[in-house]
Amino acid sequence: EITKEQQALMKVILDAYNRHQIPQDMAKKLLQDQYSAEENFLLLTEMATSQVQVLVEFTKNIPGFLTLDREDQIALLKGSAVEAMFLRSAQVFSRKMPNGHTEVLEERIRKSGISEEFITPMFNFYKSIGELHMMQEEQALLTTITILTPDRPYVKDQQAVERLQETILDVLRKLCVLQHPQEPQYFARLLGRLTELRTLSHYHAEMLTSWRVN
Amino acid sequence: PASNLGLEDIIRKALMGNLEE
Repeated sequence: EITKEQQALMKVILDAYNRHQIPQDMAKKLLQDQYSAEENFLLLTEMATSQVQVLVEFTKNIPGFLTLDREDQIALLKGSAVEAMFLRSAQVFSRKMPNGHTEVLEERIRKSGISEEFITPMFNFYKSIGELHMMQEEQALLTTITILTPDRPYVKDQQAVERLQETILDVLRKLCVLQHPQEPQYFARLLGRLTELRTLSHYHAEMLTSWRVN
Repeated sequence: PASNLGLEDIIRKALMGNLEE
C-alpha cells in the first residue's frame, strides 16, 4: 500500500515534472519547415541548454535534494543531465504525436549531422521506452531516480543520495504493482531502461565530438 | 546567451536561480 507521505511525495514530484517543461515555442520550432544542418545543430544545442535548465528547476523540487551538499547537487546534475535529457525526449517520441510529427522530428535529427551509429541506438531506446507506455507519475519518478544516482563522479556523500533514491524507488515499486498488476516484471523493466540509458549517454560524448567534426 | 556556457556553468547558474543575468 502507498502511504500518505508517499502519495504527497509523488504529487510534489509529478507537479514539478509537469510545471518544468521545455518552452512550447521551442519544441514547435523543431517541427517547422526544413532547416539546414547548421540551423538544426543550433536548434538542438539551444534545446539541450533549455533541457538542462528545466532539469535543474525540476530537481530543486525533489524533496531533500536542496539539503544535500551544494557540490554534490552539482555533481548529481552534471552526471545525470544527459540521461535525464534522453529520458525526457524519449517521452516526446512515445506520446501519441499528431500524425507525421514524429517522422518530421526523426528526419530533423537524422539531418542534423549526427552520425548514423549514434542515431540507431537513440531511436532504439525511444522505441523501448515507447513500448512500456509509462504513466506520467512513472516517468517523473524514473527521472528522479536517474538524478539521485549515488555513484556519479565527484559525489562525496553517497549515503545521503542513496537514502533519497531509496525512498523514490520504494514509491515507484509500489506504484508499478498497483498500476501494472498483470505485469509483475514491470518495475524491473523500468530499471532495465536505466542501464540502457547509461550506455546511450556514454555514446553521447562521442556523438558530440563526431557532430563537431561533421 | 546561455547556450554557449558549459554544462556546469548552466547548472550553477540555474541552481543559484539567477538565470536572468
